[in-house]
Amino acid sequence: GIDCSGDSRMCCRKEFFVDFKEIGWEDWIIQPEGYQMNYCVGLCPLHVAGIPGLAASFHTAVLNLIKANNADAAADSCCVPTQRRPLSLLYYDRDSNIVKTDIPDMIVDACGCT
Amino acid sequence: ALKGAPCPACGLTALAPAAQRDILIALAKQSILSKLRLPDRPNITQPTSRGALLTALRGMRAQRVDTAVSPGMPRGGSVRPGMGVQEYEMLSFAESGSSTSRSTRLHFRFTQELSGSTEILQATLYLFWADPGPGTHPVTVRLLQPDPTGPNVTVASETRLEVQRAGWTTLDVGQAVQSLFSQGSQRLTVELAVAEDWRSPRLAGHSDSHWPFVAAQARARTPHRVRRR
Repeated sequence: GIDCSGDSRMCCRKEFFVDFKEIGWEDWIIQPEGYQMNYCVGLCPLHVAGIPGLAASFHTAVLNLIKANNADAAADSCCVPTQRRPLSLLYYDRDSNIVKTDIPDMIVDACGCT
Repeated sequence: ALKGAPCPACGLTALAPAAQRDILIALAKQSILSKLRLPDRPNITQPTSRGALLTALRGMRAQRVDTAVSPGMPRGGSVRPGMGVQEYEMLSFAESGSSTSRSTRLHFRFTQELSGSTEILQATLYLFWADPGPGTHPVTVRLLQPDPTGPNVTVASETRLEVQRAGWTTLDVGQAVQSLFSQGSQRLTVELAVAEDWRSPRLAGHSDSHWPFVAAQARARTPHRVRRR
């Protein structure tokens, strides 16, 4: 996947860190200190549909399908997460118990075009 | 898109950076609270002392190692996250209940979010005895749970301990906590009763890092997630 830089317009991963202290959540979330809430943004013109983030052979397969089925008719390609990992939290619940859990698929590591 | 120019992908004009930041932070809050099934951020009335927290976390880690070593312990199979199941580890510190010269009651509350569709994989009660004095002291540990038909409590289980020296004692309370959850109740009461003239069981003080706690591992079923390919 590609990380967004400067004024890149193609599909890429934008980093965004939410600091729990800044939003006043540091009293109930013990660990970690923040949440890396990355997201995918940018264009997916047809000639890059299925680019890395997915298997290169998938990219070729998509291109062949587009050629075979009249490019105009092809649906849009979207910039989506292709690799994600869990967010591990240690926090106080409403009874002041301490809970540790891993929330799956919360952090985007890579983006790609469908 | 550059500020003011329409976004090439959706045609909307780009948001000012400050507005975009506020929206992203609101999204992050909403996403975390919904995944933890919390209606709003909890208000912490009595944060646990750092000492008690570190002691309990060490206990939890030791318990996990034991589980890993002794396969006989009840342990759910490893489940891949994202399969509509979320695993939790929880520390519930005791609240002081009523006590007499011969008995002490402790209350443990379990979070509303976890009751219902939750399977308790393991739950262990940790009790620390301070200076019990010479000899062996029998202590009866009763697990009480609310009687679903009325205001009383029923004895879910009774265990007899022989306290000989200061230190931690652990007790498996998995069954009792599971039956609490299946009844939709969230409060476990532990009664410690001593015989003879031994003064009421000398548990460490609340501010001390040896305050009693229950360490539990639970698995909650989350609404099935559709994974689009």
